[in-house]
Amino acid sequence: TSQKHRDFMAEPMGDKPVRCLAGIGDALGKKLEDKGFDKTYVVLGQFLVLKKDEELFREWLKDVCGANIKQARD
Amino acid sequence: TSQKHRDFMAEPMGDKPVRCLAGIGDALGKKLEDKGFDKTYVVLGQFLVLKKDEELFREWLKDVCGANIKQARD
Amino acid sequence: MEKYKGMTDEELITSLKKFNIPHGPILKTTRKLYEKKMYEFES
Repeated sequence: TSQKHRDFMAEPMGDKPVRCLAGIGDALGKKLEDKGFDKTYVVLGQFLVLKKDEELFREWLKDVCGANIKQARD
Repeated sequence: TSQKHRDFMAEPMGDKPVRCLAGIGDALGKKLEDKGFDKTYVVLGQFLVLKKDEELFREWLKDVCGANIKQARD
Repeated sequence: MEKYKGMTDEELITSLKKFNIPHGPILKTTRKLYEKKMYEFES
């Protein structure tokens, strides 16, 4: 995994902004924020309501902010 | 808090069924399950997607399964 | 796809159940994915 992901995992997510997520840079972060997913815990919530279905979650990420396959997998 | 809630909090929620939540008995549990909220982690997801807004969450719980004020607060 | 867009949440969840498609709740943020899943499944 990337250093960004290791940094993220090193402490509780608390109120971290969505751009702290590995794979989510400024461009994707802005799109997610515009749709209400401004914090990492909201994105976690979406993963949970999708019943932790990784494929469905990646598809959602592609739809909601145009993440490519690598970004979604990260 | 109730014994049910203390029992629930005593260990990771893992894959626990929604009826393990304090305030959610068989009747409310069935309604939640029918709408796809069959596990406690899915309900947590909804709370996070609602940005941890307790009032909004209680509102949602009332709408989705007819929880009364006490049940929603529990 | 239009067929699923017009469905109520209950109708959509009933269709998913009928075809044993694993699913979570139908929410504003999940509905589109399940409409797509139903469409792909039936086509």
